[in-house]
Amino acid sequence: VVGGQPGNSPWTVSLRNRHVPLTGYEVWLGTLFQNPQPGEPGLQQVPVVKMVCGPSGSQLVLLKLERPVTLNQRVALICLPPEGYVVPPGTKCEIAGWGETKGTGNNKVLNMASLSVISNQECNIKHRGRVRESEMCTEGLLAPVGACEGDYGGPLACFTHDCWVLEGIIIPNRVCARPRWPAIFIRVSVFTNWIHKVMRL
Amino acid sequence: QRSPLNDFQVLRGTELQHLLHKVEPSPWQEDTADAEECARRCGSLLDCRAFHYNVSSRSCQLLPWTQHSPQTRLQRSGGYYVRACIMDNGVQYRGTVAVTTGGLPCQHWSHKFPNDHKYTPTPRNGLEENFCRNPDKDPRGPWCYTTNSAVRFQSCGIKSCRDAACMRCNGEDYRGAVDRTESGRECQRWDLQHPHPHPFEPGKFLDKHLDDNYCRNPDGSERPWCYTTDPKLEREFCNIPRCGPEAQPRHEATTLSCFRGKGEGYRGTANTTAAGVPCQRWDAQYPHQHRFTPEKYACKDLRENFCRNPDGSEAPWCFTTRPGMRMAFCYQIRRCQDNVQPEDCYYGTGEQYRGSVSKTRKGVPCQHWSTTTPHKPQFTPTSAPRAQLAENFCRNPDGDSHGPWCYTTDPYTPFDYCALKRCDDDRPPSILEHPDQVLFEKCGKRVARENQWQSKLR
Repeated sequence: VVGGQPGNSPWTVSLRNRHVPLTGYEVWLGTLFQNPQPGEPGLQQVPVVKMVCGPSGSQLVLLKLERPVTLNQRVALICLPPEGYVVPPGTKCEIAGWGETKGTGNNKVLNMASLSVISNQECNIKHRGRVRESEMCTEGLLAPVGACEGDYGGPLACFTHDCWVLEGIIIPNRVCARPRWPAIFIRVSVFTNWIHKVMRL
Repeated sequence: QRSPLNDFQVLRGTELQHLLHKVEPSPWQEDTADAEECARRCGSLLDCRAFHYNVSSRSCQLLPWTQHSPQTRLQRSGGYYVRACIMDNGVQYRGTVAVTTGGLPCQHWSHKFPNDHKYTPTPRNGLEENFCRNPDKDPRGPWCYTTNSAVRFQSCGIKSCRDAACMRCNGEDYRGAVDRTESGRECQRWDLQHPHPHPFEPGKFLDKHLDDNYCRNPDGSERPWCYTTDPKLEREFCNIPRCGPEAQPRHEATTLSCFRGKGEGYRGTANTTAAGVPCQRWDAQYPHQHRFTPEKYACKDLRENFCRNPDGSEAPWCFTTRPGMRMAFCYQIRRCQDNVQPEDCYYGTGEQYRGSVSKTRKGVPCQHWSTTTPHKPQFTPTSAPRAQLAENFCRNPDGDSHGPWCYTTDPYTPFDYCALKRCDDDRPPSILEHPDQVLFEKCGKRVARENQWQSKLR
């Protein structure tokens, strides 16, 4: 995350061992450190056992873990939005990740950054109509603030009705944290029913 | 003179594993003369169903289960590995070839007819059955007495491991049996963590075939290597002959404008990272020093500063021109659609689709709605009559916003969307026009950030 601050995001998962086939992937939770020491209290490491591809063009996969994680002060559930929910412009959100800071922060810990949602209509002005309904945007700030390499797949969590909701998924944008340029995320509410369906079926 | 072994099926090189670790089989019984003796002991016990017999330690372990019992698994035995080729003069060869270069069947070593000889099989000298062996260190390699009295003995022509398999490219798909490094050190088994602990567990790298202690290249190195049994040297390259031009290189489906799989076949000219940072040339060592030089990875097409995937990473990548960012992926390159061509189209969410397309977007045939295998359906012709769930046609009984779907005949994929597309003249309602209200129950709570983080800083 460029232009962020160290922070806490108990639903943010770190995907590790991606240089191996899926059978080697692991998720790490419950830590703020990019390289937690073995035995760090609260760290949970769970292998991934299955991957389900999302609807065409969603850039999403659902990962099934080998076993449930333990929810505690460091690991919490985040809400999913109802199907088709559109985050109102101006809603306060935040991104989190252990990715590239471009020297703007401490890249040894989880960094967060606050962003505000803008409508697709407004976003399409700068992106010349290329933003799809299954995507959403946050406003471009004067200073470079946003996600970068290593943050992809991370959350855009928005505070709605007194709860944190997973409204967006970080995807690679043309440029990291480009000043005055809206960032594009996958709109999770377009896939909420699919998520529930995969778990149900 | 019925042998007790007649009651059992012999499976060489395997072992029965019980998946519940708590269940212990009986201990090993040493000094068991042979498998027959072990079979005799098992046969005399009502609860003995199978047994392990270890030829080299001459020990027997009785088992109350078989591979057909629940929670058991038959797997390759780690203690049994046979190399099909020979190192040096093949004195250690223990393969099962039993025919000579002239095509003559070999005579059993325990037989003195038709050719009498001085050798006697023992558990140590490996003179088993009528397999080719080299008890007298013949420089021409393993041989045997033949069953033809006119030809007393003949060589078996077993290939040297060095020549049995050659290496293409950087040897990522070398599957030969060389187990020595270029300095002659023996390789450490991949499924052992000593003398050198390492991350390449065979179970986690199934596609790398990290068999026994053979040289392999699981990490995109320039050629096959192994960890050594020498505690002072962790790993070392192996000398593997390169395949000649006549050996057809495996054709990677190369792509130019998109990438497939991990993008190892991508040969396009994208030369920036997903975040727009220009890539460093592969033949430069500045700002980042690296080992991926074009000459050492000749078949990876490391031209100029194009995004490539020379080491099996998850997508094409490059070293960046930014000193603070060593490498980055080129996710801006589109992933090739490996979907099959849509065969029909639908309107809206496809709830009214009544066509007869019956395969998924990956081309997997759909399961019949009325059957229960391989997946137990939640939507059936009786439970969702209005959806007209006929045969295995694609339908949308639950109003899925992503279109018609079906249960699949792939046991690992319960359901998937179909080889259909939205009709060109379809105008679905936009979700952006009517945002509706939201109510949340539990979830989305977290400890107040400030106090937890401050305590950590302090």
